[in-house]
Amino acid sequence: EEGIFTNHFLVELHEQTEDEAHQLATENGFDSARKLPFAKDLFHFYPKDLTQTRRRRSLQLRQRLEKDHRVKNVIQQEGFSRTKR
Amino acid sequence: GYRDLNAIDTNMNDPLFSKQWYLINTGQADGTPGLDLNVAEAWELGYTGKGVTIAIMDDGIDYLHPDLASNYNADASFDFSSNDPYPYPRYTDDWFNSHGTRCAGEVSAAANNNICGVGVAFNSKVAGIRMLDQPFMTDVIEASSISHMPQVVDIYSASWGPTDDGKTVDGPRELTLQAMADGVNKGRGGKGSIYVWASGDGGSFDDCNCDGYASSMWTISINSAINDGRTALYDESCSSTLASTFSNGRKRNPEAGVATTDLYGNCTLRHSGTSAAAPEAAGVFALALEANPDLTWRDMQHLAVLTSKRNQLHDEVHQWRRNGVGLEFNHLFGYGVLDAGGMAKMAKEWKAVPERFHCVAGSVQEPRKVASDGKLVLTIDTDACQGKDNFVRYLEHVQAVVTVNASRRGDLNINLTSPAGTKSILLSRRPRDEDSKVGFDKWPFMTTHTWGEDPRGAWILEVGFRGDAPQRGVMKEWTLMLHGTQSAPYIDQIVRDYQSKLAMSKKQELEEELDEAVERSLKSLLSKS
Repeated sequence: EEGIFTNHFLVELHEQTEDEAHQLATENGFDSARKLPFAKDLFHFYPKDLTQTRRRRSLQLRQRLEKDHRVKNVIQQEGFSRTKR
Repeated sequence: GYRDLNAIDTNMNDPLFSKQWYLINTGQADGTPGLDLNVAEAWELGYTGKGVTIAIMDDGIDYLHPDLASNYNADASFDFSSNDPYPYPRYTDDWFNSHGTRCAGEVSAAANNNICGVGVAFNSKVAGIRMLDQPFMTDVIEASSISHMPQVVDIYSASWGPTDDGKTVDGPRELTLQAMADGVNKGRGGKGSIYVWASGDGGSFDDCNCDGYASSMWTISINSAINDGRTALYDESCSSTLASTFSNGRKRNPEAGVATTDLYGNCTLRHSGTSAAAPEAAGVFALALEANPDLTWRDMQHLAVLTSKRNQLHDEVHQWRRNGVGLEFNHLFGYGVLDAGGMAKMAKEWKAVPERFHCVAGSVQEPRKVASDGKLVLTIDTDACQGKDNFVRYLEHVQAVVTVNASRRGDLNINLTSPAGTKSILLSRRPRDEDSKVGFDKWPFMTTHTWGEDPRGAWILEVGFRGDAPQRGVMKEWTLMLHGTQSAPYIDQIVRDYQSKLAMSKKQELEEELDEAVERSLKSLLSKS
C-alpha cells in the first residue's frame, strides 16, 4: 500500500555532461549515471545493488546530493509493480 | 473477411508454420477457416516488414535464437533496470523470462529457415528492451524504455501493465507520460512513435479503462480472440480498445495456442494471454509501415479503425453496434480483427489525416450525490469549440475526466452517450474492487467508439451502482475532452473497394460537407436579404 523505495535516483543537474554526471554519481556511491534522452539535464543514477528496496527514503544520500552545487533536483524512485500479460 | 483459401499459395518450410493459425487459419485445432490476420495478402504484395524496427519492451530477447538472431537489432536493444547493452533474458528455473522471446518470435521470426515458425513481419528487425525482470518498476526505467532511440525504433510493443487483479487503478507516472508525449510528437522524425499495448488479462473482473497505459490515446490497445472467434475469457473489455488480434487461453487443444520461438533456441505452441495479441498487432503495423513509411501515429489508428474486420468474432456479452457514422464496433473487440492485407493496401495510397485539435467541451464542477438506486445523469451540451481555433468537427478520441468517490468503487458503472446516440461503457462493474477511500481522481476515461462522429450537441454521462448491496457515492466533477480534426479525414482518400468502411465514411463526409456548405450559403443569403 505505502509503496517501496529503490536506490535508483532521478537527478536534475546544472548543465553537466554525461561524464561529469557519471563522476558525480560515483563520488556519491552510485554505480553509474545515464542521461535521459527525452528531457534536458535529467540523469538516471544507478545504485550498485540494483534490486535493493526499502520502506523509507534514503534521506542522508539525498541530502548529500542536494548539497552539491552541480545538482538542481533529486527524486528518489518509488518502486511499483507491473505484471506480464 | 472471407477469402478463397486455395488462392493462398504461401508456403514456408518452417515446421510450426502450419500451426500458426493466426497467420493463415485453415480450420486447424477446431478453428474457423479464414479467421486470421490475412498476412498472406500483405506478403503477396511484397510487404514483410523490411526496414521497420519493433522494440519488445519486456524481459529481454534470446538474441542467440537461430530464428531471431538474423532479425535482432542489437544497437536498439538495452536494459534500463541495470544499464546493460546486452539484455539477454536472465536465467530463472521456472522459465519466467521467456515472455519477451515468445513475443519477439510472433513479430520477427525468420521465414523459410526450417526453424520454429514465421513472424508476422518476418523481415523486420526486432529490438529487446529489458525492463521487466527486476522485482519492481520505477518511473525512470519505464520512461527510459518507452523513449529508447525513437528515431530508430518505429513500434514499441508492450505486453504488460498494472496488475490485472480487478482492483487496481494505475497508469504511467509523470516521467513516462512526458516520454510518451515526446514519442508521439518527435519519434520517427515527427511522425510519432507507435505504441501497441496488450489490453489486460483481468477478464470479466477487470476493466481496461482502469489501466492508464491501455486507455491512453497515444497507445493502440489490442484485445485478443481465440481461433474460433470467441473471447479468450481472460480478456478485459473497455471502450479504449481499438482492435483485436489472436491468442489463446481457453482451449485445451495444445495446437490452439500461439506458436512462436522460446528460450534457448526452443519453439513453443503455448504462448497465450493478451500478451500474444500485442506483438501480432505490432507485426501488422510493421507491414503497413513498410507499405507507407510516412504514416503518422494517428494514421495508423485511422487505418486500424477502417480496415479491421468483424469477421467471425463472437462476444457472448456485448453486441456489435454501429456508431453515429456507421462504423461497427464491439466493446470487447473494438473495431474488429486487424486485416494486414487490407491495412497494407490502404496504407500504400493513404494521405496523412488533417491536423488534430483538442477542445474542452465542458465541465460539471458541482458535487452531486450518486444514489444507491437509479442513476445520476449529467449532461454537457457543447458546440465543440466551433468558431474557435480548436474547433473539433470529426472525432478521434473522447475523454471524460472524472473525479468520483464511492463506498465501493467496484460497484460503480459509468456510461457516456454521444450526441449521435452512441453509448459507451466507460467503466463496468469490478466485483473485486472494494476501495472506499481513493475512488477516481481526475481519471481520464477514454472511448474510441465515437470515432468520426460530429461532437456538437448533448453528451450524457450516467453514473450508477450495480452490485449486491446498496452503495453511495459523490460525483465531484467531470470534464469532457474532445480530440479530432476540423476537416474531414477521409474525403481525400482513394477508395478501391466500394464495400469498404472507407467508402461508407467518405460518402458520409461528402454528404455532410455538402449539407453544411448549403446551410452556410443559405445563412449568408438570409443575412444579406
